[in-house]
Amino acid sequence: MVNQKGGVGKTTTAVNLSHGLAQSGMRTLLIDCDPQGNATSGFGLDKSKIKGTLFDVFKVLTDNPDEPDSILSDVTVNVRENLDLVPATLDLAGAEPLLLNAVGKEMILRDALSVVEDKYDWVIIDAPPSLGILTINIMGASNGLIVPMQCEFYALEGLSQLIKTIDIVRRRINPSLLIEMVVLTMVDQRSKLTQQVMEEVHTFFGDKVAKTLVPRNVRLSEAPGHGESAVELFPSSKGAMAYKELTDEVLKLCAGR
Amino acid sequence: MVNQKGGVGKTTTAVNLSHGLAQSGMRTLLIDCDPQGNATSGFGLDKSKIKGTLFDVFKVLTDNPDEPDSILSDVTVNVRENLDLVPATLDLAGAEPLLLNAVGKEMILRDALSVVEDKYDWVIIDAPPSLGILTINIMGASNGLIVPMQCEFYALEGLSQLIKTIDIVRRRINPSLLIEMVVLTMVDQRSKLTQQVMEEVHTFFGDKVAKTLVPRNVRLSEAPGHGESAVELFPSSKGAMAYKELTDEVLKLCAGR
Ligand SMILES: Nc1ncnc2c1ncn2[C@@H]1O[C@H](COP(=O)(O)OP(=O)(O)OP(=O)(O)O)[C@@H](O)[C@H]1O
Ligand SMILES: Nc1ncnc2c1ncn2[C@@H]1O[C@H](COP(=O)(O)OP(=O)(O)OP(=O)(O)O)[C@@H](O)[C@H]1O
Ligand SMILES: [Mg+2]
Ligand SMILES: [Mg+2]
Repeated sequence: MVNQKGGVGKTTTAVNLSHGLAQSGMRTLLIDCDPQGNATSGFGLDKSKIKGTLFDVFKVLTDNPDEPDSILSDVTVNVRENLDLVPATLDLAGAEPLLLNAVGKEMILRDALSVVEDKYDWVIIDAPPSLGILTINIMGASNGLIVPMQCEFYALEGLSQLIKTIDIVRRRINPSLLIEMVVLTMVDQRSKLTQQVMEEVHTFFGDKVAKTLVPRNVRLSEAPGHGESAVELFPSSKGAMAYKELTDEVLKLCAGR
Repeated sequence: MVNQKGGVGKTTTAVNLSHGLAQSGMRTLLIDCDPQGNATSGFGLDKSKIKGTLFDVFKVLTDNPDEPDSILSDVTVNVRENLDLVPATLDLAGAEPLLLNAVGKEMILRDALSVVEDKYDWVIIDAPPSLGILTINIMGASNGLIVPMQCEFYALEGLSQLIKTIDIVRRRINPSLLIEMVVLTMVDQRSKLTQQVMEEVHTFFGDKVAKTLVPRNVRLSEAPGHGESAVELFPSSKGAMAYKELTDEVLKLCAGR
């Protein structure tokens, strides 16, 4: 889930999509790659009791590149049936200075994930609101990107920068990187602004725009307070239904891969 | 305007408060310190035509510390009566690597502002959604911080990290730094979650919480599309009225300083 614009629904989409995939029987790994650690608390983990985080993975792999074997699975926590989580806490903000001098600093996350490829059908990674080294690592490690987007003027502004960054990463680091899907979030169909922005997004991205629209729905913002995803806690809410629909759409898009 | 949580209304508050102050006759400078450059486009500037940006200020002052005299005023643009703007474009993302090796990397913005102190009554700075070196520079250069905040669960999570960072900056860089005001944005008084979060924020911050509540109001998100602030374009909208009220509250709080 990438988008440097803040507050567009990256974490909410990562949490509800990964849980939706797990409920459909897919073995799913969710990686929280944001120092805010919202995806971690979205599943109710108590950050003071967590033994290991994504920061430890970056640290071990930067110091001893031959170690990839066990560090990722050491910090992985099973949170629901078919759903594992690699948590993040504030110490992840320390990854940026740590990585800057490492050889191949953009490939560390890819290195770490190489040992778990057979263990999971899906790996979902939640990004911070920036295009710094953590997001570059995510782009280096991903087959495809999902871009959550609000239908707001400022949200359009950031798209050209996001595309530019993706192009550079594709050219220099990960030749198969592409935007698989743009997901419109907090959609209020009655608003003129929403209609205008939706038109622009369709012109810009064509059929990459998900057919599922995620409406603004208070249940989606209430669920994290209970440490649960909305698809689990409020399954018949409009928000949860939209994320279940999105899960089916994503499964259909990638069927056979 | 600082808060590492994304999408909480930092830019919307920076744009409408700075214009409100200018309309009240205060000589105001708005500095866009976010590589997304939303405050810059919020006043309708065409980024392809901008001659100089905040990045140039950082670059000149990192290379030749004796230069502070003219660089800031060289890039400053007058956008409305009593309101000047230091614009930002994507190149500001290049400030982070540039600053990391500079001596006193946290004081560059303060250096730059030292020459304009007599020219303005108010300087408002819009921060990016992170606690990196740009936000640290803002904290180093500020007398007081305004923290825009949404009444959402994830918004509460980030507060302890923000406070920790402010404490470190106060101890090592800027002894007079403090949170002047917390502004609740996109408030929907009918929602239970909003009430709960508002209670927590009042417990946490006491009377630092602004009495003015900024309601969710579509005019606030429509205005940037026209390159105008809402206080100018939709002066009788609920959103603009709230920001005018906030302007009065801020003026009263700081009267006599
Ligand atoms: N469809 C929705 N309806 C209502 N509220 C939503 C919806 N999606 C997300 N939210 C709420 O909006 C806020 C922003 O969403 P979220 O934190 O998922 O965005 P983000 O892009 O991950 O933010 P950041 O840039 O800070 O990482 C959260 O408080 C969340 O609960
Ligand atoms: N009170 C409000 N009512 C309705 N919409 C609002 C309100 N305040 C802000 N918005 C809209 O919500 C979105 C997020 O606001 P804004 O961009 O100001 O937040 P930010 O904290 O500056 O985000 P970032 O973290 O990306 O810098 C914008 O599209 C803006 O137009
Ligand atoms: Mg997030
Ligand atoms: Mg902003």
